[in-house]
Amino acid sequence: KKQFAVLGLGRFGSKVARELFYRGHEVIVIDLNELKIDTVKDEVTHAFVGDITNEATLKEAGVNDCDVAIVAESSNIESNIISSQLCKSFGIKKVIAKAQNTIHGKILTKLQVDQIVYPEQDTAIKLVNKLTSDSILDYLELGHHINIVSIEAPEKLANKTIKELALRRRFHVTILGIKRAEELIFNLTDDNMVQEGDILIVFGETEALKKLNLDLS
Amino acid sequence: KKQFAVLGLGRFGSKVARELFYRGHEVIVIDLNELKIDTVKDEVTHAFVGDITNEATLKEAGVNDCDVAIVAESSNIESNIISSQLCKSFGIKKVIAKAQNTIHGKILTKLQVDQIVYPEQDTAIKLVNKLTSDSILDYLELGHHINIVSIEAPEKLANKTIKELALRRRFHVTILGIKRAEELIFNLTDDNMVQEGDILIVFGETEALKKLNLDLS
Ligand SMILES: Nc1ncnc2c1ncn2[C@@H]1O[C@H](COP(=O)(O)OP(=O)(O)OP(=O)(O)O)[C@@H](O)[C@H]1O
Ligand SMILES: Nc1ncnc2c1ncn2[C@@H]1O[C@H](COP(=O)(O)OP(=O)(O)OP(=O)(O)O)[C@@H](O)[C@H]1O
Repeated sequence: KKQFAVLGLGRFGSKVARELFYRGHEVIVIDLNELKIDTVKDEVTHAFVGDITNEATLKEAGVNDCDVAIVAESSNIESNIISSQLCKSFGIKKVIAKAQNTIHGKILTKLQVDQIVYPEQDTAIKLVNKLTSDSILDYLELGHHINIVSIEAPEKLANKTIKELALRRRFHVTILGIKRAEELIFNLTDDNMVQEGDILIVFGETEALKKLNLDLS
Repeated sequence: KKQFAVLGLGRFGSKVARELFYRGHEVIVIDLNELKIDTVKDEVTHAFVGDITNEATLKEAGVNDCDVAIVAESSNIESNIISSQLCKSFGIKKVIAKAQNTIHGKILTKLQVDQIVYPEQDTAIKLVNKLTSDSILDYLELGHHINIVSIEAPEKLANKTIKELALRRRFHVTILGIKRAEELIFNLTDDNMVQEGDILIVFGETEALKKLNLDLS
């Protein structure tokens, strides 16, 4: 089991810490706010009131012995950078930091932080993707420009067979399966008929899926 | 083309606004901070300095005519709730709000906000998933507890055939395909052999995939 350190208990840090602990991992957390530490201490292994930019504090808390450190404080860029640098200097195998913006992120990259997280920006992109392509419910990126998406079948496809849809010929995409109610049908034949409310699981190149999506909406 | 309103220009709101505009949509933004409005005005359709809890301000900005309103201010729960309620009262088809925590989210649900976003918490879960299951690279949720995941094939699977892997019998999961270099192989036979570096695209129930993942790591 790995040992994790979470530095800073904002919404992101708190959630990371609690979730890791809930999944059976050892989690050490540090925050300046006594009230936050008090609230979280039963939901993590050890919780310390302290400054994440203080090297002695990090050592006393055992952060230097952790396998993974997550620098979750991000409003104070200076503290985040100093704390990240200290974690790297301890030789922690994986240092992850939440960045406030791309400039902050670039600085962290220069410090060789192993992974940089942009929760607000990433979620924004995910929301915009969803808002600007109504039919696509979810997607899995398999490689550059190759995806599996789940697309809501619009009314005009209802009561058409897989053969009649001719998705491969018309759009160069492959239908892998149909999700109907909570059932998944993966062994499709040409005669399977699409019903209203069906969700089609389609595989193809990004451009091809875009054309399909446009045609369906 | 749809009309969008983004209320509050934190990291999440700013990104949503810019991205929507970049994709060719009309975006109206409102924020109290003059400097932020000044910085963003060339990257959106209209930018107004104003209070998102002020009904007259929202009407003057044309928010009531929008198809989608995103209440992106979330540190001040009261402002977020009032603004969300005003947007719902305008009859805006889709009102999306960023919530600070689940209690805030429950209140928004009672106001019948159409979608509630938790960027920090969702990204935290995504990070923890990645940290606690090295093999799973990406996943698509198809329904309650049913997923497609891409899993890195560890050394011990190299040079075994699909038949020898017997994933269906051993774990009740189905291998849909193999991603090798940037190639995707979807028409697998029992004799296909897994190579080192292959990424397996596997379908199955969450619990079954967990067992497979444990066995592989
Ligand atoms: N130098 C420091 N040492 C320890 N804790 C700190 C330090 N600076 C800030 N914190 C703590 O970090 C926490 C919040 O971090 P931050 O300001 O990034 O919050 P946030 O931006 O609201 O985060 P999130 O978006 O994840 O909710 C607070 O609990 C605060 O007490
Ligand atoms: N009543 C209001 N009317 C208009 N703008 C507001 C109002 N209250 C706050 N804002 C603006 O909302 C913006 C920030 O929102 P918020 O406090 O949610 O930021 P944040 O939590 O840092 O967001 P993010 O996590 O997305 O970065 C600020 O630009 C602020 O000026």
